[in-house]
Amino acid sequence: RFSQNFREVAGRFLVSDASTRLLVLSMERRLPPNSELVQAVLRLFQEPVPEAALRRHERLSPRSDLARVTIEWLHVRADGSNRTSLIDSRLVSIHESGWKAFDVTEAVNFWQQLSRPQEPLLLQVSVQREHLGPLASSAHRLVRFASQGPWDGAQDEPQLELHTLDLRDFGAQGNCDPEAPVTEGTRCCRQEMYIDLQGMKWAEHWVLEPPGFLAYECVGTCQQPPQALTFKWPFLGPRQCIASETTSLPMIVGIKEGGRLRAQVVSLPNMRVQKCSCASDGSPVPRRLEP
Amino acid sequence: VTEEQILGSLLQQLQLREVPALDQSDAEQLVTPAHVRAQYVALLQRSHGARSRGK
Repeated sequence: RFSQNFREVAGRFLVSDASTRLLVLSMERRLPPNSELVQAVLRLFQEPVPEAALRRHERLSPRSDLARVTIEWLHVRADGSNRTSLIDSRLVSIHESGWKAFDVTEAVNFWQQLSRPQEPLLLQVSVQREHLGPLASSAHRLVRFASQGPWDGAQDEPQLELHTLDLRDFGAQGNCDPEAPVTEGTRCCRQEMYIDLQGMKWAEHWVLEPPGFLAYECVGTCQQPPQALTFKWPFLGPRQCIASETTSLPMIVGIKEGGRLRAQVVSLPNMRVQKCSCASDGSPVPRRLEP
Repeated sequence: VTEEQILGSLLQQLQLREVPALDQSDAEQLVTPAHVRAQYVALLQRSHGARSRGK
């Protein structure tokens, strides 16, 4: 505004009037110890829209009967500031009612990374217009979800389903028993494997330290979930024994620069296995919680 | 971890295309200074403690 060079451009606020509710879910003792979370499903009960309101909506804005429901994880930091992460979002119709499912596995993963089990899981549920713009309908105003009541156990209050696998059955064991040979039936474990660098031709005169190192490897097999579970989780492939944590290998090597030779330290990432685990192909790799 | 993986990773870290041609006399005249050894030991200790993300 007031510039000699630019023509004034006035903007207009679009009223977003999203309705946002905060769900507070106690998580204490919900996840069994030594278990792997496969999926977390939030189920919200969408209440039927009264007939009269439906008819009035059809008259006023017949364009669309959809609204967008978005689930965000709310992280209240120690300094009191808030941060949200988008977890799931889908369209619902005002002509439908009943249970609506949202995949909130990632929110539970974030909550687990906080390592504060007594803190509740906070989920922000927003109902917004199907899309932005002057032509968007106002169907979202008719979407209502049954909320957490003051008393527990009301039939239609939000439900959080946690689907886990017991790692005592489906997980790995720590290190392999050096006395026992590895066979078909050996459960996934970490086995010692020594790498002799001095035995490698290319390392001669070049690698000064170490002469060799324990790299370890993951061997053995993992128990597969029963048929019924694989049917329930079609996105998961077979469970495999993999290196779930690795660490780097520092070395001292000789470097020739300008005809002179000097010793230098270099670190090779992911060279040694720290931990073996059973994991399924296709299971989402949890996003790491940013500080 | 295979021999090729170790060599590939080392060349990549040093941004070399091939193994440098060093001979016995090079190796014999090379002395590792104390500060380089200290750096190596510190990294070694840290790598035993640190946990990185696997595959």
